[in-house]
This record gives sequence, C-alpha cells and structure tokens, in this order.
Amino acid sequence: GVDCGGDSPMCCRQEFFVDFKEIGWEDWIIQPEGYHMNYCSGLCPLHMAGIPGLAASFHTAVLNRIKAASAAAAVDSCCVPTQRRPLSLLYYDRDSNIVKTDIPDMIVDSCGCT
Amino acid sequence: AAKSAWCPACGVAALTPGTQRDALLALAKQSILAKLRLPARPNIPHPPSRGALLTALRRMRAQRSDAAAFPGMLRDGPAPARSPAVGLQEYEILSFAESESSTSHSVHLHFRFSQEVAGNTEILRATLYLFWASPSPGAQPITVRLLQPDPAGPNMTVTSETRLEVQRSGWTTLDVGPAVRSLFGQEIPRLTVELEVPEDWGSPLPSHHSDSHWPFVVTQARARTPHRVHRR
Repeated sequence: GVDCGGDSPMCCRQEFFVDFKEIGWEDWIIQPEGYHMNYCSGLCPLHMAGIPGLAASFHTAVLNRIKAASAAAAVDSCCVPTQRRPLSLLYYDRDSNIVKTDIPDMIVDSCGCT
Repeated sequence: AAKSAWCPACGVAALTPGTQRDALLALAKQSILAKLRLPARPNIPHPPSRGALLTALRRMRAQRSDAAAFPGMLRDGPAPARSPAVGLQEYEILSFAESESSTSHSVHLHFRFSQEVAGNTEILRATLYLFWASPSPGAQPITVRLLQPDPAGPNMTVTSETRLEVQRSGWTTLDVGPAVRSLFGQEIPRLTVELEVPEDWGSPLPSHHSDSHWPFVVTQARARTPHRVHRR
C-alpha cells in the first residue's frame, strides 16, 4: 500500500489521529491516548484495478491485456482498506467498572484498489 | 485533496480542512461508541483509586499466566477462547466492590455490571478476588455466600455458600461464573456477596475503599454471535 504524502491523486492511505484529550474523552478512556482512524482516498483508474492486491503473475498479464482492450469502457475501481487491525481499549463504563476489549478491524494499515 | 478544488475520488467540492477534521472527529466518536454499544460517552461517578486499579490489573495478568501454566486450575464454563472466533469481540471487565456493612464481622459486597455489556455478551469466566489480612496465627474459618434478590420479597436468598480456611494474609480467588452468568439476564445485573469472618477478626474489609487490596471481580465475556439465517 501507499501512504498519502506527495501530490499524487492516486489511491493511498491517509493517516488521521484522534487525540482523546482533544475531544474530551481522556477521563473515561484509560488507554490508549488516541485512535488512528486512518482512511483510504484517491483515484483507482482502470489500469490500477487490483493493485497492489494482485501479485505479478500470468493472471496480472492477462488482466492488464483485458483492461487495455476494454479501455473504451473504462470503469474506475474503488480505493479500499487492504489490511486492518483491532483497536484495543481500556475504559470505564458508567458503573465505574474497567472494561478491556479489542474492537476488530478498526485501524487501517494499508489501502489498495479493488 | 485540500490543494485542488474538488475531491479526486468522489468528484464533489472538497471540504475546508477545518470542516473535514470536525467531520472525521465526529465519525470517530460515532464509530467507537457504536462498536462499544454505548448510547453516549459514560460519565464516571466514582472511579477506583489508581492503587486499586494497578493491583487488580497485576492480579489479572498473574492469573492469566497461571491459567496458561495450569490450564486445569480454574474450573468454569466453556473453555476460554484463546483464539477468539473470527471477528467476535471479547471483553474483560474489572468490577470493584461497593460495600454495605451488616454486622461487625460480616459485610455485603455489591458488584454492578453495565447493561451494554451484560445484554450483548456471553460469560466465559468470572472470578472473585478477596484479600485476607489475617490478624492472628492459625487457620481462620471464613464463609463466603453468594446472594440474589428473592423474587417473592425484599430479602435475599443464598445461591451458594463456600467455607474457606485462611492460613495467612494474602489473596484468594473464588469461581463466581455461574452466579454472574445468571445475572446477565436480569434488568439490573448486580452480584451480591456476603463475607463472614470470626468475631474477633473485626471487619473483613480493608479500612478504606482506595486500599489496593479492595475486593474485585474479573469477568471474561464474548460478544454474542449475531443471529444468522443460513439459506440452503
């Protein structure tokens, strides 16, 4: 996957950090201090479809030929997460209990084109 | 796409950086509360002391390594899911006791559980941690009773009674899985425990609520698998 940073409008992972102190949540969330709510954005033109999902292989070559041949009917694909991981939280509930949980698939580690 | 006038992927006018950041912060709040099944951010009436919290977390970690070293040691409910079923969220809940003294040598402890977790999870395990500061040498008889509200009236009924022989100061654990499991179906899930110690012992509890030896319950729960309809 590609991290956004340069001027390219192509599909990339945009980093975005939510500081719990900034939003006034540091009193009930004990750990961590914030949440990496990264997201995917950018273009996925036809020749990028399946990138970087597909490994370089015969299938890739055939797929590229099909895409090139059907360039006239070009349809973009989508820029989506390709790798995610849980967000581990330690927090107080309204009964002052301490709850630890891992919320699955909350942090985007990399993006790619469908 | 702050640099260009429009969003390259969706083709609509790009938001100003400030508006975009506010929108993302609102989305982050909404997403975390939804995943924790919370209608709003909780307000904490009286958080436990840091000392009690650190001691309890340390005991939890020690217990987990014991469980790994002696898998047969804790007997309770279905086998713990070390590798959770795909995508099923697990919870560990640490509940500190609220005390209500009844006589000079016995006390009632109340452990409350939030409806958000109680209503959507299944219990894997629940353990009560008690610290004994034994005042005199020799084995001291202790009675631990689990109580639940009597549906027929205001009194409490005893659901289980355990007699311990405390030899020296230190922590003991008690399996309260079945009692907590039966609670999680109730409207106000609250576990009540009665501790009774010998007359000359004095109070069975540390002198202050913020003491790092305050009683607590550790509950391990897993989100219920959503009801799935399989089309054949």
